[in-house]
Amino acid sequence: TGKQQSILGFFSKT
Amino acid sequence: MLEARLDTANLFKSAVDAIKDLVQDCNFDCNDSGIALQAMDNSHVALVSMMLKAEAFSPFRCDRNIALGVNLTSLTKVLRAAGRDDTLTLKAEDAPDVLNLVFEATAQDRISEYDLKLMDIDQEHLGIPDTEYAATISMPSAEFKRITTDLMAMSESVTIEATKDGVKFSSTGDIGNGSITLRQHTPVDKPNETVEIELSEPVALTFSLKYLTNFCKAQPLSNQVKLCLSAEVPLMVEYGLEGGSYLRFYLAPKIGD
Repeated sequence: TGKQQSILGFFSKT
Repeated sequence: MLEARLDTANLFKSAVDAIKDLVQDCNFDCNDSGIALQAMDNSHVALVSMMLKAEAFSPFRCDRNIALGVNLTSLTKVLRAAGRDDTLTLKAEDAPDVLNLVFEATAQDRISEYDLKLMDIDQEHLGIPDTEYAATISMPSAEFKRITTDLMAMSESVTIEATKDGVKFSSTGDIGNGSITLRQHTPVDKPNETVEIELSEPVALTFSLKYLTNFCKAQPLSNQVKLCLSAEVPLMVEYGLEGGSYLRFYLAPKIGD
């Protein structure tokens, strides 16, 4: 059912 | 210093209860606009973003930025001592070692007071980009909980597909497959049962049910939940609270193979 992505791949550290 | 009073402890109890299994140690960031919290789960798959606006409290006072580093398991232990209808007052000094919590049951003239030790938490803040979502689904929060629980019995993942015809939740597992489709539904007399689908383009994404069922612990906070989806970006699940306060969860999708 697909590979679990990380939230860090979408939201950048500020 | 911080001083923030809630008419009923219920809101804070339920909010902490909803996130305590997802995140353990986090900062409550207090300033004059309210109390905010942002934290990722350990595996960096989900993000919690909570905003309790100053207007939710009466009175609310916070002169400068204060970060309250809290262990949520410990906070839960203290909050268990608060009655749902007690008033709750949070107090902290400017550079606090402890968070002071006072629960008052006015009818019984009973006052309980706790100091919770705080910790230094070096927290990474993530910038959440403003997103024009392809689909926004508003639905009863109890329905969302039922769907995630039911499909969890079939599979560890769910595909959420929004089209002009409705929103379809489907799962395929070892024992077979299952799906639930909801169509737009706006009963005049029962606004809490409304299902609303705003769609700019059809979208289908797959998510882990383990996380979604976890988010559903926020169900007591709001009768309605909002799901916002766009292709290949995290799902946003929002429980709206009174006066623009909110509890939001972001969940990274499962993509490809």
